[in-house]
Amino acid sequence: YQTRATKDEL
Amino acid sequence: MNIFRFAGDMTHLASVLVLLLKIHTIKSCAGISLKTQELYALVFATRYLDLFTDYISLYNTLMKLIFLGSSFSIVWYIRYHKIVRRSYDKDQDTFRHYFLVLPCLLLALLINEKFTFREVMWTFSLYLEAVAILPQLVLLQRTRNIDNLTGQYVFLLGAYRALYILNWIYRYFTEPHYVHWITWISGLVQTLLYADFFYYYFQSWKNNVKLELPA
Repeated sequence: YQTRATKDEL
Repeated sequence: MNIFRFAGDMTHLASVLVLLLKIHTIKSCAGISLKTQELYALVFATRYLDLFTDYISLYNTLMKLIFLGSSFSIVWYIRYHKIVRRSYDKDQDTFRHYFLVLPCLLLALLINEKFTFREVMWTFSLYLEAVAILPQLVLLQRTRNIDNLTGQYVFLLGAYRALYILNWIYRYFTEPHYVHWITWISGLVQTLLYADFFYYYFQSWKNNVKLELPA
C-alpha cells in the first residue's frame, strides 16, 4: 500500500 | 487528491501548454533552452515507467500522457522543425546538462527509498527535476530580455512545485505515515532555485516594467 500511496502523485 | 495538488498539476499543465502554444503559433523558440526541455523529457520518461503497469486513476494516466507527449514534442519542435529550429540559440544555450544528469543518477543510486530499478529511476527523476531549470535560468541571464511568454512559462513551472509543497504539508497532517523526505527535499531545492527568478518576476510585474534579470 505504501508504494501505491507514494506514486499517486505526478 | 487535494486542492493544492490539483492546482499544482493545473499550473504545471499550463506551463507546458504556454510553451507549446508559443512554439506552435509564432513558430519560434527564442529564449527557450533546449537543454532544459530535454532534461524535462528525461524526467517524465524516468518517472512514468509505471504508466502501463500501475493504474491509479484516469486523471493520473491522462496527465502522464500529456506531460510525456508535450515534453517530447517540444524537444522535437526545437530540434527538427524546419522553422522553429532556426530560432534556437545554440551558442547561448551551452549549459553542460550532462553535468546535471550524472550526479543525479549517482545520488539516486546512493539515496533512495528502495534499491530497485523502478525506485532508483523514480528518485533520479526527482533529483533531475529539481535542477532541470538551470540551463533555462542561465540562458535567461545571458539573453537578459525575456519575452513574457517565456517569463510566464518559468513562473508557472516554479509555482507548480511550490503548490506541491503545500500539498505535501497538507498530506503530512492529514494522512498517517505520509513521510517522503526525498520528495520533499528535492521539491524544496527546486522551488528555492526559482526564488530569485520569482523576485525579479514580481518586481517587473509590480513596477510594470519589462522583466530584466541582472547579469
